[in-house]
Amino acid sequence: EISERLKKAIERIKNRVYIDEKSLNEVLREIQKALILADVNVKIVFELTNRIKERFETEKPPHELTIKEYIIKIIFDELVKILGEEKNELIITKKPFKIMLIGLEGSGKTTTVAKLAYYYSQKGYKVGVFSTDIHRPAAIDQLEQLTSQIKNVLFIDTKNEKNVNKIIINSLNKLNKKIDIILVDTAGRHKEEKSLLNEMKLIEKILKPDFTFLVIDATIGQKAYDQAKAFHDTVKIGGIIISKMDGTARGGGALSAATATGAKIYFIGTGEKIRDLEEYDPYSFVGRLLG
Amino acid sequence: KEIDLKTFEELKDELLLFLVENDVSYEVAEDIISRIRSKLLHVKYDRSLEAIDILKDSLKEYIIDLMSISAQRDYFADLSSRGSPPYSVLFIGFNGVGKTTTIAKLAYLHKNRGDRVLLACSDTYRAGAIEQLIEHGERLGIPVFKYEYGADPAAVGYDALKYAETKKYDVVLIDTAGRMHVDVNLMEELRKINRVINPTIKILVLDALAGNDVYYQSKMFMEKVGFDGVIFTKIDADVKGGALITVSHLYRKPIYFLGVGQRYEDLVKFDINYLVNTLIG
Ligand SMILES: Nc1nc2c(ncn2[C@@H]2O[C@H](COP(=O)(O)OP(=O)(O)OP(=O)(O)O)[C@@H](O)[C@H]2O)c(=O)[nH]1
Ligand SMILES: Nc1nc2c(ncn2[C@@H]2O[C@H](COP(=O)(O)OP(=O)(O)OP(=O)(O)O)[C@@H](O)[C@H]2O)c(=O)[nH]1
Ligand SMILES: [Mg+2]
Ligand SMILES: [Mg+2]
Repeated sequence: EISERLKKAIERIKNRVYIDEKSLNEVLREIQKALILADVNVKIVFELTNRIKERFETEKPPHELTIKEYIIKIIFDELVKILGEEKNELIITKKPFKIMLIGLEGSGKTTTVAKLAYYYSQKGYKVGVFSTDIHRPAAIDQLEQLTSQIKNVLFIDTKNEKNVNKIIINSLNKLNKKIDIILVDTAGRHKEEKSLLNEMKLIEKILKPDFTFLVIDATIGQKAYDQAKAFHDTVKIGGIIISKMDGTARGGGALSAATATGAKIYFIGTGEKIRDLEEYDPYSFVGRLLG
Repeated sequence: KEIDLKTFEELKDELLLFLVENDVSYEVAEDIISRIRSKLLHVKYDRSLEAIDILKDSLKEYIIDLMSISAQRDYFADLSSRGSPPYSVLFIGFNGVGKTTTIAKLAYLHKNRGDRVLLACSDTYRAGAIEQLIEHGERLGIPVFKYEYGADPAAVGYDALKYAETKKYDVVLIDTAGRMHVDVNLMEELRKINRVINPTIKILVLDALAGNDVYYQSKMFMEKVGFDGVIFTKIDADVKGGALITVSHLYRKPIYFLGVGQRYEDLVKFDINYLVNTLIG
């Protein structure tokens, strides 16, 4: 198991006061392998280990830490610097607070909208939900069925409207003054679908979301960086949600996406049910990332 | 000159990273490199050539041979050689990879060849799954056999097949719910669906954007249920193509089609030139 090899490499340096180039490179190589197995973009993996090596060689370790504890600290620091150093919490600054969800096809947006609706309704907020997905067959049915089981959630049915402009304006008008949070689903799209990227830009322009989440599938491979970058170049991304973390994938795409967008991880999807949403925690996420 | 172990070890990382950067799963990349090593070690080559180029050519050759095998079978030929009408095709795979959309595309292809097609919705679980397949059926002018949410997926498929026999359909395309390959209960449910329906062909649908997980998905789906062929979706998303190499290296199963967009027409027969141009080119 990767974490065993990483642990062993770190064990080898733990009793030393001075660590030689060879042992350090051994540890760095194990980290590279762990991150590549976790699907982190290869370029990012090397940038990261170069930074770790540089810090280790130039910084003076705090004297209360052993060499081993120090290198672990640097690795952890560099990873959470990108992902989020603490639980990232979305601050609801106004009412209604509009949240839009975007992402690649099949990444888990619609399911995640329902999970967020449940999450915020449990916190006592009154939540409104609607979808701008005019492309996917039965997309509105799907969101309607998912949210029907949630108390204090008002779902706006837009099944018969094929104009995205009208969907947004009519839905916002229908959501009364009592709504605290509005969640908006969008259709899946990727960076080559230029007309869909333009549609997303238009949705942002009309909806004027207060926060936008990019939903990333934990199984995504090396293209995570380029795809996230394209979304970042089109709309403002506030945070990342990584879905399908209940499988074998370790979610390295989240690191690539965070690097590309500058956004931090807020939530983790851990199943198909609306309760299967966890708040991001740096320790458990990094632990999982490294195997 | 000859390639000795020391030279190989120095150069192999470059090849390994090339494969991984192109989305080949790490385990498969390592395995491919070790196969090339056993082929090339102590092989003599022209002094004027560079060792790294010898390695690269060997890798290119391996990939082309591998993918040629995946490209050589034809879905329609396999269907008629393994059964008789009504043929049944079961679609399986991870959550959100594109099974339902791919079934609709294949239904479109069948219909254009003059086949009488029946769609069956054995996804009785996910929100909107039945409405999604019904809408595809309406757009395509193809009937959809369905029960209500919560019904036994195996029963839907079995009854759809019986219905297809009586009504003389040529082919039944059966949709199943997306599932985690490591969910014991869901994989057991899939084994039961497979046992009850006993489909002519089982197709594993995979997302070409996925990374290392393609390795685990293919292994678990093969070990628990088995599949006869693969369809990769979202090829139009500027993918590297390594996922195709991962599966072909693991199993000698055909890659029947590639999903290259969201319209019904966006399904093409897998042709090795696609991979040669995007990945090896
Ligand atoms: N196991 C698991 N499945 C998930 C998770 N999130 C979503 N899914 C499943 O993934 C599949 C796709 O989810 P959707 O919500 O339809 O994805 P989407 O991004 O809205 O898809 P498009 O709108 O077509 O782009 C469904 O089968 C969901 O149930 C998760 O955290 N874990
Ligand atoms: N760009 C692109 N999108 C695709 C392709 N194939 C499927 N999609 C999209 O991927 C998303 C998910 O497709 P579905 O057919 O619902 O996937 P699924 O495997 O049936 O999902 P579950 O049943 O929830 O597991 C939809 O938005 C499809 O339009 C493809 O080849 N290219
Ligand atoms: Mg959706
Ligand atoms: Mg489906």
